[in-house]
Amino acid sequence: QPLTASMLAAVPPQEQKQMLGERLFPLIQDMHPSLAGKITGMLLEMDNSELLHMLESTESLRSKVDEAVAVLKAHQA
Amino acid sequence: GTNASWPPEFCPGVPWKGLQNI
Repeated sequence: QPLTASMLAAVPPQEQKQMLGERLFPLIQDMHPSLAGKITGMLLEMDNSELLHMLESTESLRSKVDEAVAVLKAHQA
Repeated sequence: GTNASWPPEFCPGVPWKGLQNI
């Protein structure tokens, strides 16, 4: 079942990020298998409302993943 | 920050430790 804002509101902040990460990771892994852990870590720094939106919208997720990859590669260079 | 350990890595099934100050 889809993750909702009310489900998140029922658990502590740290657990909210855990729930979001568990949902986002497999989607990101499909796009970037080798960087999925790092990308998920970066995206979890965003607001939960944005993360929920990314779970609902592949387009939105893909765009943020692309941004994260660019930042990650620049950082690693 | 821009240190070597950034960004914190998420691993499924492992408790997330990336954001300690939320």
